[in-house]
Amino acid sequence: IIGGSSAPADTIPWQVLVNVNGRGGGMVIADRWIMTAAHVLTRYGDPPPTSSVQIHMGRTDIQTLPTPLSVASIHIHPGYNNSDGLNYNNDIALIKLQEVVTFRASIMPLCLPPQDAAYHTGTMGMVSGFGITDEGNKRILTNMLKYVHIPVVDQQVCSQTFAKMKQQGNNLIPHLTDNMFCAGVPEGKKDSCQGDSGSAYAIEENSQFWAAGIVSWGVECGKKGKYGVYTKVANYVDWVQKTMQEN
Amino acid sequence: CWLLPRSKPLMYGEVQSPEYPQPYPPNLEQRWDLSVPDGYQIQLTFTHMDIEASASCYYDFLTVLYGERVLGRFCGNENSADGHHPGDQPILSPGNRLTLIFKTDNSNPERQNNVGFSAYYQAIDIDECSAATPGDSSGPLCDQICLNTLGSFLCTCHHGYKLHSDQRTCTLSCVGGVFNEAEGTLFSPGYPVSPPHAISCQYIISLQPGFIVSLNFSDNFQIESVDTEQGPVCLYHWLQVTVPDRDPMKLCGTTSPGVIVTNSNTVTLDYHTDDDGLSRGWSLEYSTHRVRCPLPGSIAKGRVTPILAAYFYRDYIYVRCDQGYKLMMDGEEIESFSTMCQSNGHWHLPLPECHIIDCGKPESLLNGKVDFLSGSDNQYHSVVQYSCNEPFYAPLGHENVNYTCDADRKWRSDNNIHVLPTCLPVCGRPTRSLSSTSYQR
Repeated sequence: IIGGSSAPADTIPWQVLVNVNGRGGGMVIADRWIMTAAHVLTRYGDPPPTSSVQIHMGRTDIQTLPTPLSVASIHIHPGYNNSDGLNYNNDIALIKLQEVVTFRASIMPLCLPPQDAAYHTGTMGMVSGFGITDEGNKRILTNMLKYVHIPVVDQQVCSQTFAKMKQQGNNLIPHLTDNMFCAGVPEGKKDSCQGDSGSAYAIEENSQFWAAGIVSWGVECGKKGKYGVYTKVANYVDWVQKTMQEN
Repeated sequence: CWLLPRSKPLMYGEVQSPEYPQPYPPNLEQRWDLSVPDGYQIQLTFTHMDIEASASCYYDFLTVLYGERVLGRFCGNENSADGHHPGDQPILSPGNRLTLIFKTDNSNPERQNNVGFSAYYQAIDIDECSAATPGDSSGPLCDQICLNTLGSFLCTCHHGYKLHSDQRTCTLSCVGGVFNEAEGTLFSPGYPVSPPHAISCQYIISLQPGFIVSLNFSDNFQIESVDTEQGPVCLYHWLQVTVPDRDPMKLCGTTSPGVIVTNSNTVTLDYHTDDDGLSRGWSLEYSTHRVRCPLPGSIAKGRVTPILAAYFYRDYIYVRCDQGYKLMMDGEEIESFSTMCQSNGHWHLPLPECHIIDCGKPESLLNGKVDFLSGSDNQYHSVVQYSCNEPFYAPLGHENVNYTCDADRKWRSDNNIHVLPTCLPVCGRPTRSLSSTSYQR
């Protein structure tokens, strides 16, 4: 998280640390289910064996993590195919835990988007994670859970931003689809970053947070005029519920 | 001529004039000899009679005879002015035989219209005990007791006598009489007339256990007693009343003992007289009643049925507990209870107790808890409340649910549901707010 703050205990109780040969994030959505980005699990190709996925939750300091929770199954969205590294469409996955988690102050699910979920430009959301953060001018990998509040960015503005990058000769930029939305500030310095992937971009509404987005991708972190791209969870509520019911 | 086997007399039959219902022929003399079994008499009833009417039934007539005795001579019809019609009244023969003779002359001016007669007969049992035997003036049929039977009668004797071989007279014999009816009458031989001297009779009243015999002597009581310095004693004549496990009681004198409640189901009466003296004897009516059991009392949180003023042998009582209570006996729960008053005057089972039921420990609720609101030990009418572990779980329906221990030993909600509530996870509401940790703007 760039430009954020350390999260005190129990303030982001849905935060999950997903470790598959590298740090990623996730969010608790039910007592046996974690939602994350598909690319967190398929970073090195096919989905990893469940035994190699480490799940931690309920802590804000990675140095005090307890025994990881066992994974029962992994469910990558069937539409996710990022073989060229530039296609983050349908970047969403579910992890089923072997054991039920009992919720408490430090572990609580994040709500799925309401039926009338709207992503209005300027709506503030909160993104969190254990990813790269900034310390002065340096980028460091923090062990503390960080968060930052950033607004939803107009989809057209965001799209133009990436189009401009392509015009400047940077062709290796992923495609922005309707299953994604952007969040951030034009002046930069507030953003999610590597290691935050899979974590939640949560919007608070009526004192209740819901999962608006999943940290997916971006070009650099916290740079001026560049925004982070998030999987638009509202587009996947049916798939999420169906997957949980069938499994 | 062949000797025909003697046929068994009929119990009923029909007699009609020749060619009935066609007119009868002239110059006729026909005879019917009817008979029924011994001990019965014949009742003859005419269904129709139409014989030439004449004064004194001179020309054509039907004569009904019992032996030589004419029971009736009939002619005419229901409407004729002359003649003698039997009407609707049946003719009853004194014995088991009856003869009918139908005679017609050779001149019959209205021949075409006289069809004769039709009658039926049936055997009627003779009550030999109440009717004097025909032609017998030798006195009663039986010495003491006469019992009518179909077609016959039986003689029997009072206790103390036995039937002589002639099957009619009774001779003194009064040992070994056993009475096992619930009530009856006993009296000394010949009572109230003085019996022969030197008799020794025994009467045993014996009923099954559970019944108590009471003796009720009539006022007319006279057994010779002997006056001594110590008062009258039953020295030569006595009636001894013996009840098991108790001293025998000798009775004599002229004062009736009245009612004696023996408290026993078996009583032996021994009546003794010697060669001298005068005892007219005694009579008594005995009755029985059932042994009484003590009142069962009441039961806390239960009731005994039926409620009676007194309970006797073979009476049953039942115990039911109030709603929410269970029957307990010797520390064990029983499904139902009944007990019977025994022949010894005791209930065959002691009364049980009614203990309050319990519903057992209420089932635990996943991600919730259960608290007692009232009552204790999970007993009937205890109330518990299920609640979810808030703020992380909330009840489906958003309200905590109270469950009450019901009479069927199940915890039930106010909506009569005994399924546990469900605690649903609460999402997106951290207990600690980020905004509360920083006031910078």
